Amino acid sequence: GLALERDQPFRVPPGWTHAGRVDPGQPVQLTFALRQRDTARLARLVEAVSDPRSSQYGQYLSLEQVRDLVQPSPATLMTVLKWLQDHGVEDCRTVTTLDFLECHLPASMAELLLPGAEFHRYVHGQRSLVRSPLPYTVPPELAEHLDFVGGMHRFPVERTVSRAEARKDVGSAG
Amino acid sequence: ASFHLGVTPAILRQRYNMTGGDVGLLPNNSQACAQFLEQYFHQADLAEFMQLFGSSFAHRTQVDRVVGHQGHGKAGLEASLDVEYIMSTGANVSTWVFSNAGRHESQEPFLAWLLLLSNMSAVPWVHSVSYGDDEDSLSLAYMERVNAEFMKAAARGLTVLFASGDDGAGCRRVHSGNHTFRPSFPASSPYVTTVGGTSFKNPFLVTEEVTDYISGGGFSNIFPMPGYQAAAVGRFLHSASKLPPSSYYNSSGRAYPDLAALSDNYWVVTNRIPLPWVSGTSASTPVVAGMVALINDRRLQRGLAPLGFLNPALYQLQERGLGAAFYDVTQGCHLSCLDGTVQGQGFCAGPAWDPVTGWGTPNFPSLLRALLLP
Repeated sequence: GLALERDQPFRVPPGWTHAGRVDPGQPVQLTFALRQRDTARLARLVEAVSDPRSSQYGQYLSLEQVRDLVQPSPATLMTVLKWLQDHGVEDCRTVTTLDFLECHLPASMAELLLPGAEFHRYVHGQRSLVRSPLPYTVPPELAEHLDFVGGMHRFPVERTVSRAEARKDVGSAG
Repeated sequence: ASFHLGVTPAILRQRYNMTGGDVGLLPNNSQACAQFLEQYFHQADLAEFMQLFGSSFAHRTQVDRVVGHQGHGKAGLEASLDVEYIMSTGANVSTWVFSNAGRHESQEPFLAWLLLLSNMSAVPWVHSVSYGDDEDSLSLAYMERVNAEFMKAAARGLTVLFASGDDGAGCRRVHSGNHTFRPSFPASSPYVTTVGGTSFKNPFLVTEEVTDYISGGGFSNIFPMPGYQAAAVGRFLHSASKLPPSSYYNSSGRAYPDLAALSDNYWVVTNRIPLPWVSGTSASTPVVAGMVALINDRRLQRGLAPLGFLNPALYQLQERGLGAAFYDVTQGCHLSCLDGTVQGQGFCAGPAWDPVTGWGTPNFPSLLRALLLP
């Protein structure tokens, strides 16, 4: 297979600990980012509607018009759906723009679908996440139809605002 | 200059010249902030915040719509901050909160938010997001696709504002053992408007602003510099009195932030307790978002389209002689690598655009006038 995100580092953020491999029946939710059509045209359109000097300034598109522009080609939709069906993945839903598929499937099925992936659990206090520390691949014929698969490697970013005490420490160190 | 004991809505509105009349009037205008993980706000905190700090302007005390799950646990400081300050500058504008806790163990909360945008035909015109990750921690395929999602939002006329981050220029050691700066994504996307941070020069007076040394900024290693900012950034690179060594950054990349607002010493009510000294570009971003929502309100009243993706218009203001729309921040530098070469200093603010505070902070009436021009 081909790795779609060969350059995606797998980093377990501080505070998270490995809690072992998940059961084969553990449900996982994967987000398939289907290759969009005509992003170059989308870029030109964004430039036109956002530039006050353009005659098209402010002539925005509805979500449905955006869908008509970016929705994946029939070949992409057919190839990805057939691939999922062939692996028994049926619990999927799409979005209005048709360029994402969100699917629920057991971890064992996901590991067969995405060779190389291995689902493990990571915990941080009361929170628990399932991720694959190993890169996933897709069959070569799928690579041109998928941008990436979400829910595999990235951990959510902790967002923290600082309070004054912490900032003084940083200032002193600086 | 007025004395104060920290940034409150009244102080922000005073500094940015917002009058009591600068509040939302249209029922069909709205603004939003996005929360990730288990970050919840409490309506009661918002009500208390407005009771304490909102007496000088017409405002709402309720978030009108929560998209996603709002837990019943303790309120998060970040969520409280977002809601309280977007509703202080974007006063009286209907406000939504997108709450993406990542409830499923294998969900990516940020991706879940993007999917919501791609699935809802009616969403607020303005979105404030205080979220970011190091570019080098993300795959190219992921960043390029997320960038395309921002293009989709821009095509629909949505304004998406991201905090520039709280680590200055950032720092990382590359394979050679040398240091380079560390850009943050999505702040570095060419299709979002990125907000940096400032502090009052005198922390207890409403005076001119200087850079907040934590304000994120720099140049993307992934996305090339978009045409709309090439002239402004080129001028900075040619005229800056002192620049870090060129090996620390990619001078041909998308440069950020685009503008800034106060990011230091805020008051926030969370879990019914007023807390002082809250800081970060997480504070400046909803402040700017609220102002953009107010400008949309006025544009919609005049039958004009909402501002949409703001950057092309923003970078043209100076060329159109409308530079007074911003208070130019020209003093101070932000953080970077603690090494012998740069000694903790990243970029420094200067006249016009710079990679610490962008164009500067909004002078609301001038910015409104400039952006009301058809």
